[in-house]
Amino acid sequence: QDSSFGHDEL
Amino acid sequence: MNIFRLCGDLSHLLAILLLLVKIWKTRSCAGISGKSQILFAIVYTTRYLDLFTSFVSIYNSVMKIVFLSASYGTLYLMFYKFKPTYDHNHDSFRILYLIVPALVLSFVIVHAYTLMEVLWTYSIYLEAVAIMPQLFMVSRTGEAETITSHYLFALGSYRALYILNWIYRYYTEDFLDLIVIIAGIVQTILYCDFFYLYITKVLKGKRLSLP
Repeated sequence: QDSSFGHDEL
Repeated sequence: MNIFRLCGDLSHLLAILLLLVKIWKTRSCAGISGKSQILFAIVYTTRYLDLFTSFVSIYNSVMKIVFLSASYGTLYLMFYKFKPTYDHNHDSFRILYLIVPALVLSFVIVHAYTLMEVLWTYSIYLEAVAIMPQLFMVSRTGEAETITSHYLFALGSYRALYILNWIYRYYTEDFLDLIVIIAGIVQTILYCDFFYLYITKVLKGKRLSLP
């Protein structure tokens, strides 16, 4: 599972 | 990526570089809150740890590295190279009052209980209030240099532009991340008073001074 939760912004 | 986010990022980048160049050129960090800069360094560090775990794009990675380096570069200039010019008497905001509640909140309201996610959430909450020591300093001294005002305006505009980006993303991608959106709104509201002074004074060529 992607632990970064898919945050694609800065 | 949309135009609002791109402009937001560029505004953010401009703010950070403006501050760095200002301190370097004037050889002074007078009027700048070291405490806000410490908070921003914590924000970037806790948020961009994902440089090592997830890759979004070259653009994202490069910006993260630039933000991190510029932030630590600013701390180096303020607390080492130009330390004698640091106005610590006026920089008296208690940052523990921001650090601790943001930490508690990031354990209470968070998408998932993983280390990276809690740290990311913490960075979002802390960023929302990180400018408070700087605004407090401006209110204590009653004025800000014009270049410092430009810095604050660019830094405040960045999250305001991100709000437009989230509205756009909600309609085009069904993107809805309430944590970042509400924190972003709080962050932008904190700047409103300053925005008003900036538009009514600084843009008319006057120095920003409080009545």
